Amino acid sequence: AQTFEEIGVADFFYRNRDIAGFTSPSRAVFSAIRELVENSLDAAEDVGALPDVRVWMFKKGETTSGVSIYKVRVEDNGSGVPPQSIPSAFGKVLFGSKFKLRQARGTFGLGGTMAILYGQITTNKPVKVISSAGGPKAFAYKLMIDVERNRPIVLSRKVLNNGSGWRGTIIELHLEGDYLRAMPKVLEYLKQTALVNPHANITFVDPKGRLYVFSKATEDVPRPPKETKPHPYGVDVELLQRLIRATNCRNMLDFLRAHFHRVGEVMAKRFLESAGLDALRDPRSLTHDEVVQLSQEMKSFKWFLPPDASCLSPLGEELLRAGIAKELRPEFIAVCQRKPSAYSGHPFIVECAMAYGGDIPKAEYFTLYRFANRIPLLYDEASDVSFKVIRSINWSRYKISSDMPIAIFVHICSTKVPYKTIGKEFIADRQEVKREILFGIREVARQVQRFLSKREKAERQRKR
Amino acid sequence: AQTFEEIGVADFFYRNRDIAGFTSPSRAVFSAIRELVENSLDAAEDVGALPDVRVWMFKKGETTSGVSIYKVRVEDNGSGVPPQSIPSAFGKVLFGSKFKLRQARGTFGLGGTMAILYGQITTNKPVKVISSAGGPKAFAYKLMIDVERNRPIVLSRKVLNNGSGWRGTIIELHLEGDYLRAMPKVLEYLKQTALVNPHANITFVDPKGRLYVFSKATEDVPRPPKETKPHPYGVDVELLQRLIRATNCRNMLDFLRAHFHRVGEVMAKRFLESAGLDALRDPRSLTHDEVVQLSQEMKSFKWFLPPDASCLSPLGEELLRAGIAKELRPEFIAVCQRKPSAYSGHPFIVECAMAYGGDIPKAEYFTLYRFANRIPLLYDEASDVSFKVIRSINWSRYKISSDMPIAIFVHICSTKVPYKTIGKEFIADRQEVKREILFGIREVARQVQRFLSKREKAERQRKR
Ligand SMILES: Nc1ncnc2c1ncn2[C@@H]1O[C@H](COP(=O)(O)OP(=O)(O)OP(=O)(O)O)[C@@H](O)[C@H]1O
Ligand SMILES: Nc1ncnc2c1ncn2[C@@H]1O[C@H](COP(=O)(O)OP(=O)(O)OP(=O)(O)O)[C@@H](O)[C@H]1O
Ligand SMILES: [Mg+2]
Ligand SMILES: [Mg+2]
Repeated sequence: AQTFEEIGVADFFYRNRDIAGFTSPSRAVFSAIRELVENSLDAAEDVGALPDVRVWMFKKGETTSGVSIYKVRVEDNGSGVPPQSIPSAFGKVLFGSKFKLRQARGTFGLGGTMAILYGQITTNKPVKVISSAGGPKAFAYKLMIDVERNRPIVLSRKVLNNGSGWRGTIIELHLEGDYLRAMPKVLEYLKQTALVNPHANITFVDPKGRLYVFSKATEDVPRPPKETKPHPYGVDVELLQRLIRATNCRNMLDFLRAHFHRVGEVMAKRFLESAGLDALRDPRSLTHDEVVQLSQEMKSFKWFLPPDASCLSPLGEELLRAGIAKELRPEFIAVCQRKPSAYSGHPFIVECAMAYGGDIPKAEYFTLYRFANRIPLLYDEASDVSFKVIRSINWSRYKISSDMPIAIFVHICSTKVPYKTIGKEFIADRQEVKREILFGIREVARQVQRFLSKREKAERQRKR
Repeated sequence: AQTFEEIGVADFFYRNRDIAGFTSPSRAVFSAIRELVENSLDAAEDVGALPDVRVWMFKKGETTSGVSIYKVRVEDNGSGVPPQSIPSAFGKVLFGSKFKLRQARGTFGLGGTMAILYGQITTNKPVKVISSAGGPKAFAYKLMIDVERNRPIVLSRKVLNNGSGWRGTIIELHLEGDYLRAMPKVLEYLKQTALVNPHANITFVDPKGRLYVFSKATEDVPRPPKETKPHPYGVDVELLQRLIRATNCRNMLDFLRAHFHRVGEVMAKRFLESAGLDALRDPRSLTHDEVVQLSQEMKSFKWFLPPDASCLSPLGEELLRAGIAKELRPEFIAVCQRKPSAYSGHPFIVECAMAYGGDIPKAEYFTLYRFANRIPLLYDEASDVSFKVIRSINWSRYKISSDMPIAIFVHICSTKVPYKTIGKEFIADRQEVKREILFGIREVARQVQRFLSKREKAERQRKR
């Protein structure tokens, strides 16, 4: 007969490492560095600091079967983590500070913890975390993860004098890895991260002691993204029930104005009228079926204003142009920032660019650079929504052929990037996102077409 | 300042629907049917029955914004679920009976529950489950999921007289969906499921009342897969610690023989000698560092026997050939079953086939059919390890060109299929798996090459 069991969530990710991007020793090196660097960038932006992220990798030995063991150390000047939250932040899966509706690189609450988990199951060494919020004290922890119960095991905790008022976090972990195979992807990742984060200083010392420096190109800190409320178009029954359970509002008018994005008094009244709901009704008195009806009415009410994207922090055309120029030195760059749109109530902005010539190689097909919330996506390109859009375009209409030296950039920023995988390899093809990418790429394709025909004309005139 | 929160695992999958394959109303229809059908097939095989799975979809209405609401009903003749386990099996994520090292379609403990969760958040209707193990009673539950706490909410529970001794499970759920867009994929899924499960009867009635019948082609039930123990090459420190905590063995010799696959007395002694560990030592007395050393020594000991694959249940060359012949009526079929191999201690077998002509269309590239543990994989083909292998092959060596009417089949069966995504869209590229697929495809490519050159020769002789 069958035996039934329940497993914990950390145990789930321990058993299914491929899911979180830890398929092999080389992928593990990439994923570990990436997760830690993204946490550091988020932490620096949280306090409005120009990020200074330093990564070291030291070779520490080899296993008896010849796989290398590395120590990875990442140090940042971010917000630091409050001491009482350090054990859970690094020793518990689905614990974190990014579960809000706000644009950030982190979103799942498990990336950094997965890197620590992988390190622990391959080397059985604890992670070392040192963190301070800038006060007189800094806190140093040695932690392991209780995988079956998904909770931190604190091996040691020390309080240090922080005379210099240093603020930030240092993480040190050991893991089995294959740096040689991972190296090209790691360096490409850091290079592309620097491209879309020109305000950040990133340095990397690899196991051979080679230093790679990606220094900041600007002193301007990007406008920090703001937290937003859910938009009426993104509600479902579960969300409504949670809001009703937690609300202090005692009538529907206040409830709609207080909890939803861009719903003011006038709009709330208009909606309640059209839905046939009494404005003075206590939200907690709604029946099950009324909640379902409310959810459907909110989704279909035509007059709600689209989500405003002031809560988002896109790259901006100037920065995108500057980053591409620096990295690829192309002859021509076309850039386009689409107007804000939304899927399931989540606002998003798509930014596209197309570059021609310079250091861009001629290849069988265009070179595609994908980014989401200022992080580069380097794997599984063919499943990504951007790739599918590019493949669907008839390029001969723009007198562009796929073997030209052309690079295409797509960046999407949102309060919730619709990743298809836990390892953030690629983005799911949501209709609304697909449409915006298509319009963005068509716009830059037209600009490149104009550039090419001007060039051709000039070429022809020169020949006469 | 940051606010830290912890979310539950059901809440995690509620917030990240794209991850589990519920990206859009049309994808949701596909995913829901697929998850329920796979559970039914697993349940029938658990009791050695010839599966009889019936699927109905009824249109139940429309939301105010015009999205259709469907009722999905799936009935099977499987094992049934013990009444005390029904609420958790269908109302709790990461609860199930497939967490063992045994080949099955299910592996994560969340597929069916996710379909129920998606139905609940879009329609707020409970799921109905009726199940019996064949005894005098059947049990009917109405359930919902408490998303925040990841536990079932039992709305009603009835005990029914089961006079006819019926055995099986019936699931009824409502969900928002788009059957029109989903239809081609749903029908393709059922067709390909029938192809690799020729012992199963599958019927489907769609919302328009059209009946689709995929009747069984054989009465033979495949050899049921057996549960196996972990193989020494797949250990890590976490696994060893769990085994040591739970073991009744009081010396290392017994410990190795009792808990590991294909480790007998002689082998255990040889290993312990080479690792320098005392055979009489109590496993519970090992220190932290000794456990790490033991894990590394086990991974690198060259003389352990490879995992034996008697625990697996591959399709078999005959069945694969018969299934392809029935569906595509090709002129020629080459089939190859590779010898068992292993990755991370999990045994797997790769089966390949290549078919030429008949109903196979000429296209820009080969048609690829992918299967894992007897389920078809229909999405994100370009990220799958099989696709990458096929793209890496120089086909001109086999005088085959990609625009020929050729279909390639790859099936992998294992105690743990290395899926890359929770939605089981595609398989991660583990080195060992990649190698076996490459050798399998090369073998069938050679056979097709021989067939084509014979055909050509015959053609030429006829012309003279
Ligand atoms: N370098 C850091 N500085 C400050 N806080 C950090 C740092 N690293 C991690 N944290 C805190 O620990 C939490 C957990 O990190 P983790 O990477 O596991 O999840 P996440 O970043 O929230 O989401 P994701 O899984 O998408 O990465 C974060 O939410 C953050 O609050
Ligand atoms: N039709 C069925 N007959 C018998 N048992 C079932 C049926 N459907 C589900 N179950 C039981 O409920 C459990 C949970 O099912 P669920 O689909 O959520 O996870 P799973 O099948 O174990 O894994 P996966 O996430 O890979 O599908 C199963 O493990 C099985 O024990
Ligand atoms: Mg993170
Ligand atoms: Mg299942």
